[in-house]
Amino acid sequence: IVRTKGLIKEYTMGDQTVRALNGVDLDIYEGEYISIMGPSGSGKSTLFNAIGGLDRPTSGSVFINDVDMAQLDAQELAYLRCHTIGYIFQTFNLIPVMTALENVTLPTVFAGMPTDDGIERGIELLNIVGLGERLHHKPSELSGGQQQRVAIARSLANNPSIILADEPTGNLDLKTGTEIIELLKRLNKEQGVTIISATHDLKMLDVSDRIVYIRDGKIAKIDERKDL
Amino acid sequence: IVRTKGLIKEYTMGDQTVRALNGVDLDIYEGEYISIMGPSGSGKSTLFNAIGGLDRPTSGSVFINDVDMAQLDAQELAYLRCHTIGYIFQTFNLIPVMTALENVTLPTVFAGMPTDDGIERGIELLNIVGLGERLHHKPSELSGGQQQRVAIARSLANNPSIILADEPTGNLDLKTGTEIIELLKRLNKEQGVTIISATHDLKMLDVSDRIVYIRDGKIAKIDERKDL
Ligand SMILES: Nc1ncnc2c1ncn2[C@@H]1O[C@H](COP(=O)(O)OP(=O)(O)OP(=O)(O)O)[C@@H](O)[C@H]1O
Ligand SMILES: Nc1ncnc2c1ncn2[C@@H]1O[C@H](COP(=O)(O)OP(=O)(O)OP(=O)(O)O)[C@@H](O)[C@H]1O
Ligand SMILES: [Mg+2]
Ligand SMILES: [Mg+2]
Repeated sequence: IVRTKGLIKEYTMGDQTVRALNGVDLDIYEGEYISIMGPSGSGKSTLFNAIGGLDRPTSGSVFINDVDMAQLDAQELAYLRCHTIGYIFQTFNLIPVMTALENVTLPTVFAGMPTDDGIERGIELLNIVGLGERLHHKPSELSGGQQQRVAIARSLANNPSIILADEPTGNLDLKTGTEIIELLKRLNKEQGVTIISATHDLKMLDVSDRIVYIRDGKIAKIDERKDL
Repeated sequence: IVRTKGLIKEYTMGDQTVRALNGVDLDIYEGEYISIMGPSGSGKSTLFNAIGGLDRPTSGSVFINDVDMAQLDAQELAYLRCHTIGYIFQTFNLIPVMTALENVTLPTVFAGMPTDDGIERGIELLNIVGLGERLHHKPSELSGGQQQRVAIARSLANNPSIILADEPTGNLDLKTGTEIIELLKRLNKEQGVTIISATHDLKMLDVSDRIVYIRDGKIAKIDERKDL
């Protein structure tokens, strides 16, 4: 469902170049739960930005359902980001002036969902992540882990078939983090959602079909769960 | 070195009140390494804001070295925050338009350190957290874990005697997270720095003298390391 070929991403700063991705070839199958692990700075978020269509690679290609992302026009890309891919950002990227409910409901507005249905969906999702009593809090009125859970709820708003989860449990205690991993696992097993998760959390290993180890912008190795 | 008595913090939102801290009495000894653990939303960051003098409690008191924080004038509070307490924020709070080096060096400017000495200190600290090759990157040009490490380095700039570390390893892989915990442990053991860390990271348990469990804004129990 997701394929990268020869993915390279370079950042140029003055006369210096940082190569964040140095040739990544990765095939992710539909309905798979794949975890990407690697040291801080190894390229996980950069890879996600390329897959999610948020950033153009320096060279190489990304295919979603065999469609080359670079060939899509603005409208097709917007559709993909709205309906197909749900993105949980490492730094949450919530809108500060909007409440938790407004933040979670926003993707449904872009999808053209009727307002009442959108609000109902938002309330349902916030309850699922344990924030039913924080609907009208703005991000600054929420704890770090609560903000992270709003970002998680928001990514599910339009029922995406692919979820890009960039370190979804980094700010969560053991119990809440386990609940979130259980939620992702349920979506994967019961609804066939493809989960691509960048994580440092070893609790994620048990639910992953494969684990991709990335280092210095390249894939170092891939483990299958049955081998673990 | 730090004492809270009857600490209560309430947030009022319209006709609703959220009680983030519901009566916290805590004595922290000089040179101690104390970890505060608890569910997402239980009050850890709110407690840190009160101890760090960033937020006034609704009622109750905070004493730093037996001095009541509420009795300090603006200048005395500024001195405390500049020289005595180093704060690692859960959401980093780096200045977006400044580079990593400028962010880390900023506290030395407030402390009146000569510019060259400040820069030397900044470079040293960034090297210690493994970012010697990222000195001139702005926060948006750094990975999540790299931003977290800049926040950690910045907290050490003026050699504080108390470090408030709010989830310092949330965005770090196992190896880098362990290095940061080792760094905090060294500061504690070799320089007698008091470390107060809010964390969900179980790696923190081994190095802590005591572990405070907080739930719904109250202390549930305190464990001594020798009992674990
Ligand atoms: N805009 C940019 N300009 C220059 N370098 C950048 C930029 N963005 C990222 N980098 C660098 O690219 C590398 C990869 O960053 P990336 O965010 O993908 O890492 P990561 O694996 O997600 O790390 P973490 O686990 O800390 O989140 C890092 O070394 C980072 O410093
Ligand atoms: N400005 C605010 N207005 C209203 N409620 C707030 C505000 N700030 C925090 N809260 C609430 O206070 C409670 C405690 O928040 P706090 O940030 O201290 O939690 P925490 O223990 O640090 O959680 P986490 O582990 O998720 O970081 C939360 O339930 C939060 O929703
Ligand atoms: Mg990242
Ligand atoms: Mg917190």
